[in-house]
Amino acid sequence: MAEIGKTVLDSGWLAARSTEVHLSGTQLTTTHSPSGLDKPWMEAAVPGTVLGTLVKNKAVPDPFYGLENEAIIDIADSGREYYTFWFFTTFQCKLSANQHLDLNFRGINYSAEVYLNGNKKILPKGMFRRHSLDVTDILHPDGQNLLAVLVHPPDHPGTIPPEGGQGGDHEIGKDVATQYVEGWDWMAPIRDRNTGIWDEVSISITGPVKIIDPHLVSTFFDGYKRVYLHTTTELENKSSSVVECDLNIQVTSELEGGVCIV
Amino acid sequence: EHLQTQHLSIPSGKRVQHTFPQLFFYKPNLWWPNGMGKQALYHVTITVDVKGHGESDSWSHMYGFRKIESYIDSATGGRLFKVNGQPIFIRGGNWILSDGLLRLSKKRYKTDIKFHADMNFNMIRCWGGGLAERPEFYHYCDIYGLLVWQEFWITGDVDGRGVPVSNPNGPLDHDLFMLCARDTVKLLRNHPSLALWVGGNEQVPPPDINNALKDELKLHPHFESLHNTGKTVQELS
Repeated sequence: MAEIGKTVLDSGWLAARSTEVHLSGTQLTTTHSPSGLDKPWMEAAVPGTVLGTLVKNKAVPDPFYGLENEAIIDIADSGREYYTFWFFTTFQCKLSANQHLDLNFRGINYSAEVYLNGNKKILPKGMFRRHSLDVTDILHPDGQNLLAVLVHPPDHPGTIPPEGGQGGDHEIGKDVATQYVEGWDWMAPIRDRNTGIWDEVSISITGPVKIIDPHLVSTFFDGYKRVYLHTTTELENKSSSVVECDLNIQVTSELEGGVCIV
Repeated sequence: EHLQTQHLSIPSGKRVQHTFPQLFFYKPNLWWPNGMGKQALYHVTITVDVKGHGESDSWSHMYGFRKIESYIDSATGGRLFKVNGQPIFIRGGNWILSDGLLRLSKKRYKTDIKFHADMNFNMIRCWGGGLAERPEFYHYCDIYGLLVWQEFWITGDVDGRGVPVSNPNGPLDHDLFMLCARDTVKLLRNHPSLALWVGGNEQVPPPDINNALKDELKLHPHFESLHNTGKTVQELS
């Protein structure tokens, strides 16, 4: 039985500009997966942004040195396609009976299409939202899974006025995304507006029941002598039958020197 | 006494919400901001075992017992903070983000946040034009005792007070803004360092967003019941 828990996917990623890849996501994750660093594919920084990956591969100068940022084409001039990128990786996973697998993205800027073993799923717009896809039914029988993610920039990347200014032409404010990326008095514009898989990617294996977003709240009485911990959690039964389960909560405190009391 | 098991059955394909009976602690070690005491953290683990299958999922989090209150002082118009009933003089720093290209790392967060603690700060304000900071940021604020003032994604310059005046009604999709705000609150709400949610920087969000944020960030009705026992609001975190 595969061990339950989370595995972060933060290595072995490749990236390529979408306009230089003439394959579909289905082909990339079935018959024509990239085999390595053959052009236009390059080593990708995930989590990270398109520009982070381009800087890592020295495909552009480091924007934080001198006036190098001026040498990087801005998305307003290049168009959104220029910074629309494919990200590709593989992962090994073989489930046992009654186990489920979620593919989790903790932050995508700004929207994306996910292809896993030839199956397409959509990650809707919004930079500050998590995405969790139940991919149990589309895993590869032999355990070797191919994952491709096509990431699109914000809808309104805006144009930087010649005089710069706080937030450029403010177009980025039409989206739900970080606003400094059009430049501020302390910061030059970020050329790709931070497009990318900017936060953690993980896969999590569970049994039939999944714990979702517990909420911990404490209440205090009698001058903090009498304290209560209130815990609420969501639970999802992913199986096709009623399940009987035991839900356990345990609180331990670490005393000095690593001694624990339960 | 800090171990509890609840038995429940969940219909197929359903998503349910379950609240444990409250756990009682006598004089627990409290979490204090930098300079006021220790940042005592407890390890909370939740597991679910399914009959005929075994352990199905588990979740854990470092949790600190603390009560944070803040209100506008009528005399000065400034916001006063109290932690565990003790007034605290806020020494805060502005925070935009760790790296302009979002090359975020635990190591960098730990270094940056410990630096703030070493500078004798006790609060970090996350500016609305940056990020809703990440769990790793909050983890080190929990450890080093930095309270966090977290703004949502509205700034005066871009939303209605800049030059040129633009987006007076904020982002185009208010439902998307609220969806992102709700998910962000769920991601960060269990961190003891989280002290204050703020609508935006130098600007009040559009009325529908601002009212929804204020309404949904109120104390959960579950705790209203405690009011009926004559407990004042002072006694709720």
